[in-house]
Amino acid sequence: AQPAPRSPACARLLLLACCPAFRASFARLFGGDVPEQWRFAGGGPEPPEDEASTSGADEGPLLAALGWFALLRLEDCTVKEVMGSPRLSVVPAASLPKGAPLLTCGSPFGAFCPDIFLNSLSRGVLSNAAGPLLLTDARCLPGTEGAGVFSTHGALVALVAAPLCWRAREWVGLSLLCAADALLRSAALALRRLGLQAEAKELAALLPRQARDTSAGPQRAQVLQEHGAAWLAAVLVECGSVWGSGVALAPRLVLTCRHVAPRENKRVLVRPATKSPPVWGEVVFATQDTSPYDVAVVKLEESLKGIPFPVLASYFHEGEDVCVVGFGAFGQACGPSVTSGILSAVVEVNEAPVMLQTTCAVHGGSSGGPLFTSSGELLGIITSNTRDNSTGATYPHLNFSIPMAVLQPALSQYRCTGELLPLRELDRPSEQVRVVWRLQRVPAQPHQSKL
Amino acid sequence: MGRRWGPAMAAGERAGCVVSARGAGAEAEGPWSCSGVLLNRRAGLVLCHGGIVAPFLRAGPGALQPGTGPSFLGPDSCRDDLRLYVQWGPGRGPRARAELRGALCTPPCS
Repeated sequence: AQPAPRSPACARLLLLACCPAFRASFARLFGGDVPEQWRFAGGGPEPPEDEASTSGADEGPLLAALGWFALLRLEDCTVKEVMGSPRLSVVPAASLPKGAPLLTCGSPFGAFCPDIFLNSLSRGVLSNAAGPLLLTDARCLPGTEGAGVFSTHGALVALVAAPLCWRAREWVGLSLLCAADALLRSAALALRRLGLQAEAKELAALLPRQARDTSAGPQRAQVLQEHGAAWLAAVLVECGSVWGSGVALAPRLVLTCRHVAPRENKRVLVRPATKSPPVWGEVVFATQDTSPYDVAVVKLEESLKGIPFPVLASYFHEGEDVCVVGFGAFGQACGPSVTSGILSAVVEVNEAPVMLQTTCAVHGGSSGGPLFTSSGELLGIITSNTRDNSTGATYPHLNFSIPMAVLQPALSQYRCTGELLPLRELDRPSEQVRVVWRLQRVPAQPHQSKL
Repeated sequence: MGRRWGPAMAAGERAGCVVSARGAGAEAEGPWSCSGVLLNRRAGLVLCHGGIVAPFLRAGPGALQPGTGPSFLGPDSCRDDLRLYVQWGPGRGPRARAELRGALCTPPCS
C-alpha cells in the first residue's frame, strides 16, 4: 500500500517556455533525417500509423510541443506544506558522463489512477547527449512526459520530453530528455521578460553556481565526458556506404563485424569516439559468410591516440551489470550511445562460452560495438539484436554478442606475430557452435518417448 | 533498488506530481494529463510538459511549431476556460509514514 495522493490542487499557468538549444539539437539529430523516419510518441508500444509524417504535429499535442514545458503556480499552497520540505537541487546535465546512472520518477498514463501509478520509478543510464538534449535507456511510458529524471545524489538532471521513439518503425528503446538546467535558465529569462521577477529569482536559485555560468560549462563537461571512460574505446567503422561500430583493442587494431567490413583488403575509415581525427585502415581478416562468428579485424595505418584500450574479461557471470556502446541510431551525429542492462545468458559449448545475450538496448548500427562489464572489462562484441521475421517486430533488448574468450587466443597471436592462421580457425567452429548461432537447440541426448 | 538509489528515490517522490488540464465542457479537448516536477513547494512552482496546454492555445498548437516564433508564451496565450490541476504524493518522512498508516485502511483505488 502506498500513501494516498493528495487531492488535486488548482494551478495557473505562468508561462510556456521552450529551450531553444534543445530544439536546435533536436533539429540537428532528427530533423534532417527524413529517410530514417524518426517517430516520437506518447502512445502505445507500436509506432504511430501514419508513415507519411515524420515527427511533430500529427502525433498529438504532447508531441507537437516537444521541447516546450509549462511553468505553473499552485493556487492553494499552504504553509503546512512548506514545513520540512527540503529544497530540490539541480545538477548541470553537462557535468554527467555518458553511462551515469539515472532514475526517472513519473506517472505512467498521467492522471489515470494516480493512487496506483503516481511516482513510478525507472532506472537507466545517460545514454547520449547533444547539448541539452539527453537520451536515457530508462524505460518510460506514455504519461511520463514532464517527469523528473534524477542523479543518484537526488539532484534533478532533466525532464522527460518524449518517452518513446522509433526509427524506421523499429522501437529504439530510448527516451528523450531535456536538461533541467538549460530549461530553468530559459524559463527564468522568460519570467523576467514577463515582469515576474520573484518567480525568476526562485528558478535561478535552484540552479547550482556552475550551471548559472553558461560560458564555462560545456568545455568542462567535454573534459569530464572524455576522461578515461571505457566507452571511449568504441569507434565508428565506415566501409563504403556501410557503417557500424567497432572497438579499438590496440593503437592500430580494431575489431568489428564481418557485415560491417566484409571484404579482406578493403579500406575502411575508423572514427574514434574522442575528438581525434579519423584514421584509415585495412580489413586484414573477415570470417567467411558460412561462419557463425560475424567478425572482422582492421589494421590501422596510424595509431589511435588518447584511447583507454580495454582489458579483456576472463569471466562471464549471468546476471551481472553490463553496458553496450555503439553508434547505432545516431551514427556520428552525437557520438556513441551507452545502454545498460544485465548479461541475461551465457551459452556454452563444452563449458566454453560461445554466445552472450544481454538486456541492453541495441539498435541497427551498433554491430561490432563493445560489451563491457560495469568495471570496464571487455566481454565481447555485439553482432545483432532480435527480429521476429513473422511479424517484423524488432526486440532491441535481446541481442547477441561474441565472447572475447572465443576471439582472444587468435587475436593475441595475431598481435604478437601478425599470423592470420589462428584467426582462420574462426571459420571452422564445431557443429554445436553453428547450431547455437542458428538459434537451434544444442543436440544432447536423443528425445525419449513418453509412452 | 539498493541504498545507492535512496536519495534519488526520495527526491523523486518529493518532487513528482501529475498535472491535468481541462476545458469548459469540450469533451474533445481532453482530459489531458502528464507528469511534472514540483520545483519549489514554498513558491508552489511546478514544471511539466508543454503539450498539456497545447490544445488550449488561442492560436492553436501550431503556435508551438519550430520556426521564427518566440521561445516563450505568457499565460494570455491560453483560453480563459483552461483549468489546471496538480496532484502529488505525501513523499517520505514521518508525516508521510503517518499517512501511510491511514492509507492502509482504505482501498487504494475507488
